[in-house]
Parts: sequence; structure tokens; C-alpha cells
Amino acid sequence: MDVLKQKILSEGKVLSDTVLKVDSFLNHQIDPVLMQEIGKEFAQRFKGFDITKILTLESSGIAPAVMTGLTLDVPVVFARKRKSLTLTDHLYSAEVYSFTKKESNEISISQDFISSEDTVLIMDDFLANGQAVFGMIDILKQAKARIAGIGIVIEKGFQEGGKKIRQQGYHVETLANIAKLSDGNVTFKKEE
Amino acid sequence: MDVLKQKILSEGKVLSDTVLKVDSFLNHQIDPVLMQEIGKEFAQRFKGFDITKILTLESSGIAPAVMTGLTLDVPVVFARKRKSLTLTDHLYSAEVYSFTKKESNEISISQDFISSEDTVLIMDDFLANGQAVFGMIDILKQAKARIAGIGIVIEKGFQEGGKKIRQQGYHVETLANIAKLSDGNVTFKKEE
Ligand SMILES: Nc1nc2c(ncn2[C@@H]2O[C@H](COP(=O)(O)OP(=O)(O)O)[C@@H](OP(=O)(O)OP(=O)(O)O)[C@H]2O)c(=O)[nH]1
Ligand SMILES: Nc1nc2c(ncn2[C@@H]2O[C@H](COP(=O)(O)OP(=O)(O)O)[C@@H](OP(=O)(O)OP(=O)(O)O)[C@H]2O)c(=O)[nH]1
Repeated sequence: MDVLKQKILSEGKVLSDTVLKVDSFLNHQIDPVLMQEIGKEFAQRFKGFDITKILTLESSGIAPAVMTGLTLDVPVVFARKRKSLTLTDHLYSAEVYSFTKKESNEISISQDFISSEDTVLIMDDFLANGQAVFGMIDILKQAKARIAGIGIVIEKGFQEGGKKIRQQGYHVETLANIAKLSDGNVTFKKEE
Repeated sequence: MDVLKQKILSEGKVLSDTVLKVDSFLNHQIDPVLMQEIGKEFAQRFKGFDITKILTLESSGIAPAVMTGLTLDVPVVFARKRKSLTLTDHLYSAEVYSFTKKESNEISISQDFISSEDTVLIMDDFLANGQAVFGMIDILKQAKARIAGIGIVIEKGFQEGGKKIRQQGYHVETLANIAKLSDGNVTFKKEE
């Protein structure tokens, strides 16, 4: 997605060989017009997949997911990393391991909002080692929902997540796939 | 806002005299079309306020804020309750007290995204005792930004937050103001 790649090149900051900071438009400040473009792009790529619902994870996944849900006209459910005032029981939960923190965290959704009747698009802002996406896949398997595919805004193609998820047969659509960050610059993968 | 009030009446669950659950369209599952309507409503109510930016708080504030930002064509910044991989220094922070948990939590934004040049609309999903909004007001005062006003999706008018914020002279726009939950039903305040 060219307008996204341009934004990454002009506003992204390469913090290390493995971390790209895009706080100015995706992870802290959000560019709503760009989010709407992202929503339209995902809706286009997943047209005909009969999606009934989108599943994402708080917090950075919410804006891209809601714009995609707006274009596809489907509800969006965001999994929580902590229980909330109203999310307390009848949950589907999964463990998500953090390589950086070397600890597992539980993500949950209410059983009320995803059922075996649903065909779900999983979405997230970043795909790195894939733990968050595998957690959401686990949740959808518990709910016996059909998984339409996975929509990712920025994939770090040099990390394992994308490869592992595709090897399991899931359809992954990535809007910007980064081949490397290792010279302080962003290098995108060549698109086929 | 009638379509929102209808949604609250048909899908909201009164959990107690003080808590309304709206997980099916605002706090866990999100209705993107309703969020777009909410965005247009806030944009209409704050037209002519010269807003340059919206400030909200993760997670439930994000969807309404991003839709409002889309209609007003301004960026949206969400304050974080915990540091993240890329939000670590040069922060404005404020304490937000929780009456339920009887503890304070720190919320933060990067100094990069709000300046004294900004005119900011504060937004949140619920207004109860107002601690989250006062935290965001504190942050904006540190940044020396002008505060255009506060946009709230659901206000519990029987709690103190709305009164305290208005008494300080801030312009508050609420889309659904609840007079009481105390008979197991939602009773809205009469609109002037
Ligand atoms: N900016 C940025 N973020 C990255 C990058 N790689 C991973 N992340 C984000 O970091 C968080 C993952 O951290 P951990 O759970 O500690 O996982 P990890 O060490 O195994 O990667 C996730 O944030 P999250 O759950 O999405 O948090 P939130 O932003 O939704 O609150 C993920 O999206 C990167 O290169 N740049
Ligand atoms: N559903 C619902 N939520 C209410 C109600 N009253 C307050 N809240 C939400 O509860 C959270 C506040 O909890 P505390 O910080 O413990 O504050 P409190 O005890 O002083 O009210 C906030 O969630 P938050 O920060 O917005 O969390 P998040 O949803 O963004 O993650 C607030 O929006 C209510 O009647 N119904």
C-alpha cells in the first residue's frame, strides 16, 4: 500500500535492527484519514470472504479494525489484555508470550460476541513473532468460528510470525512488509 | 442523540445502580456505523471551535475519537495507561484516581504530539466521577494547549464528574446523559 509505505518512510523512526517507531500515525497519534484508507484496502483485499466480524487486540489494532469494519459493515471485537469493569466471566482466553518481557499474558473476549456462526477476519497493527495473532487464532478455535484470514498493517518480514502463520495455511494480507531495519533505514520486501 | 439512546435501551444491561454495560456496541464489541454517526454528531457540535487535535484515553475512547477525527479531519492522540515499547520518555503524565480500586494510575502522552499551538477536544466513552477527564485536562495544561471542550458518549449524570468539569468552565457535550440506573432501567435526563 503505497501511501502507507510513504508515511513509514517519511515519519517512521528506526529505533534498532528490530524496532520501527510509527507513533506519529498508528501507535500513539492516529491519522484517521490514513486509517480510513487502510480500512478500504483491507475491505478490498478480503472482498468475497463472507466476513461477519473482525477480531483485533487493544489498543493499536482498534483504529485500523474499526475502519475496516466500517467499510465491510461488520462489528469489531477487541480482545482485552486485562479484565475490565464489564468483562469478567464467560470468556474465551489465550496465552500470548512476550519474547521481550519473557512472560506470558492472557488475552480474553466475551463468549457473547463470537460464535460458530461467525467468519472472522483477525487484524492487528504489527506482525512480528506472531504471538498475538496465534492467541487470537486460539480464541477463534475455542469459539469454533471460521477464520477468514489475517489483516496486518505492518509486518516485519525478517521475524518469524508471518512465515509460521502462512505455513499453517492461513491467508495473510500485509499492507507494508519490511524486509529489514538493520541499516537504520526501512527496506520493504519486493512485492510479487 | 436518539439512535445512541435507542441502542442503550435495546442492548444496554443495567448491572447495578451505578454501572451500565454496553459491551455489545461500545466497550468490547464495537458498532463501526454507530461510531461514525457519533463522530459526525461530535463534529457537528464542535464545529467552529477550531479544533486541531483530539485527545482520548485507551481503549474504549479510541473508536469514537477516531471517527470524530475523521469527520473534523484532525489527528487523534490516545493517552496510555502503561508505557509501551515506543512510549518511554519526553512524556506529559497525570495521576488518575480510581474510586473502585482505591488506587491511582498514571496516564501519559508523548510531548511530541500536543503543543501550545494546539486547540484540543478531549473525548471519552464514559463520564462518571471525571478522574480520567481531569487527568487529560492536567496533561493539556502541562502542554499549554488550549482546551476546546470535552465530548462524552455516555454520561452518568447522577455521578459528580460532569458537574465538577462544567463548574470549572469547560464546555461538555454529552450524547446520552443518564439520570438514573437505580430501578434496573436506564432513565435519561430530559434534554433542555
Ligand atoms: N512500534 C512497534 N511496535 C512493535 C514492533 N514490534 C512489535 N511491536 C509491538 O510490541 C508489542 C509486543 O510486545 P511483546 O508482547 O513484549 O512481544 P515480543 O517481545 O514478543 O515482540 C505489541 O504491541 P501491542 O500489543 O500492539 O500494543 P498496543 O500498541 O496495542 O498497546 C506489538 O505490536 C515494532 O517494530 N514497532
Ligand atoms: N461499561 C461501563 N464502564 C464504566 C461505567 N462507569 C465507569 N466506567 C469505566 O470504568 C473505568 C473506570 O474505572 P476506575 O478507573 O476503576 O474508576 P472509578 O472506580 O473511579 O469509576 C473506565 O474505563 P476505561 O478507562 O474507559 O476502560 P477501557 O474500556 O477504555 O479499557 C470507565 O470508563 C459504567 O457505568 N459502565
